[in-house]
Amino acid sequence: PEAADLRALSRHLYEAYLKYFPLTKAKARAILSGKTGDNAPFVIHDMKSLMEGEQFINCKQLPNQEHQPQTSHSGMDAVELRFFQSCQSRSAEAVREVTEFAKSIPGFIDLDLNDQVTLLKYGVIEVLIIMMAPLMNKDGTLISYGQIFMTREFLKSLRKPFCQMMEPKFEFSVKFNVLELDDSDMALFLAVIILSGDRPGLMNVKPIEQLQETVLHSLELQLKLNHPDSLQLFAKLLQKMTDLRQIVTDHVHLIQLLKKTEIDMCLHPLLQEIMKDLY
Amino acid sequence: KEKHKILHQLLQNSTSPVDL
Repeated sequence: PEAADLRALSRHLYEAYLKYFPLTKAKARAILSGKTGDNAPFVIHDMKSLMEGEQFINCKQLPNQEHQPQTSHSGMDAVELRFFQSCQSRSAEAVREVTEFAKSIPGFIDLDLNDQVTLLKYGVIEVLIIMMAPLMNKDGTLISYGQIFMTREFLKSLRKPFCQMMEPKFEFSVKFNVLELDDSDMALFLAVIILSGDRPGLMNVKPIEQLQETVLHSLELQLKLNHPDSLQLFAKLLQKMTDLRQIVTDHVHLIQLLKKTEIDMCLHPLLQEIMKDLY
Repeated sequence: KEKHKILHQLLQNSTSPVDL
């Protein structure tokens, strides 16, 4: 394809990204570096601040979500579970956002519907983990649309296995952030991940690979223009996709372990659907 | 198809919010 077409594709995906993802990297980095003035995030660093912040999270929940009754889990042990349920609600909403983004990739909705489902099932957790990176630094992560900053130490202090959930994402994110991608680069990279022709059970691989190839060309050109001094950035970025698959596999195993050990835990139906028979 | 009911819905219902 001509360079002009590749640039148009890049602009289109960036616009879709801005439309469907409410917290951009630009905004997240401004919050993390304290450039938002009075709107500094609420910091959760211990159980006391979690309980204070929890009310804040619950107030901001989306209208069509059921509220978890506060009395159903009581005591300190239940704090983790309650927090985990909030994370699930946000993740389900994020899956919806990623689906809308996927549908905006030219040619995606013309693919076989079952293949679209397969691409989302296998791609969405990878996309969500990549999207966490801009929200993170070595000390913690923004949650709740950037209104809260939760410290890494606090997440590590939760009881097992909750304390094991985020640490691999921090390790990945800190390394990923060294690449210094911006939102327009991210949009293309997310599309490349979604259009992976090697997902198990795909019926018609060819058109998916053709779409991915075009987006890959667009990404390569974008990185050359946007990061002229960053050598081998395209290759380095593609290598991240291997690490990502391992993180997702470990994450899914951890959730499956949680399902067995936490009798009070209910997995969100959409997330259950995605994780069932996945790796 | 039943196994991925919500994903199918998300893909087919344009932008109308599916009951998550």
